[in-house]
Amino acid sequence: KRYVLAIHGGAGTILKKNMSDSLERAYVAELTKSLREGYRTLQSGGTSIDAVVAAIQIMEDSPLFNAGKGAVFNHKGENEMDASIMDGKTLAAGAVAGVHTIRNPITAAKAVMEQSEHVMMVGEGAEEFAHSKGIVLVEPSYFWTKPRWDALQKILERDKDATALDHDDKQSNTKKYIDEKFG
Amino acid sequence: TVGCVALDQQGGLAAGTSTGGMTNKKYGRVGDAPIIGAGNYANDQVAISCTGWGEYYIRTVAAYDVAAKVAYANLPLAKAAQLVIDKIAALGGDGGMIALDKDGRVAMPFNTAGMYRGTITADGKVEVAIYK
Repeated sequence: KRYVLAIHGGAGTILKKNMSDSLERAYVAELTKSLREGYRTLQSGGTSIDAVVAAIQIMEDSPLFNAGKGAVFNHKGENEMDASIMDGKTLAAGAVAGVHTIRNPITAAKAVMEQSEHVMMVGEGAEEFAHSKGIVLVEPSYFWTKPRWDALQKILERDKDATALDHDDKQSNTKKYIDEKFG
Repeated sequence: TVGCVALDQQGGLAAGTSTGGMTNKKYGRVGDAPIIGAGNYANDQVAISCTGWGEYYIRTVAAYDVAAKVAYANLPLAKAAQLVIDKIAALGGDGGMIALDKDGRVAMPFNTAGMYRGTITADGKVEVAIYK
């Protein structure tokens, strides 16, 4: 077999006993859609960079995965996203970190790689750059999903109960819930 | 976290990774996903995208380590990727990665109960898996 594309949608405590048939079918459908979109790009003569962006955008647009719509919440209740991309042929690379309004962070990473002399941009600056390059920005509320919000509330509730912990140690308390984010 | 590695008709490899990070993160914490060499890397031999406990992937420079093992030790891709996941596990980290080489070989090791993953071959055959 000669593979031309592989994807992942996160790793973690994913147990069959905790997964409904319909949810499992939804994951399989989205992963398949992502693979086919990347493949279609390659078959039409697109570059590996184009294929990577096409495949990742499908998963960023799906609420099932921890990226784009469906991203988890930080302590402040915000979706705070990161992305990167690298071209193996040229060793060109681009990345964005800590962005809240870029609908598809992978497209912003590609813009950093192709349209700037830099490799990584963070926060508002990255969003300003993305906007200047015509990347689609959205209201932060676009990324809100109930399962992710509920997951944050559950952890905040547990943190509140963990009174023995020093205030600054509370972030490390997330260690035991780390698998809930699926990568 | 989501990721993709691809090989085009001209033999070019690329890797991408995108994430929302970890639930309840504070202080502008950034994981491995946007850090070239840690959660994402590609050269003319291999492309790698990682998912998991980011701090461990940063400390092990995980994605680049796979590429280095292939380039310098001439290890097969699957062996190189597994060694890096094993190193992360030994340090206490967890997660997985996808890796693709210039000859169309793929590796998808992980040390968690599951990893959402999929591949497609040159002739369009799709394979998707979730659990170990």
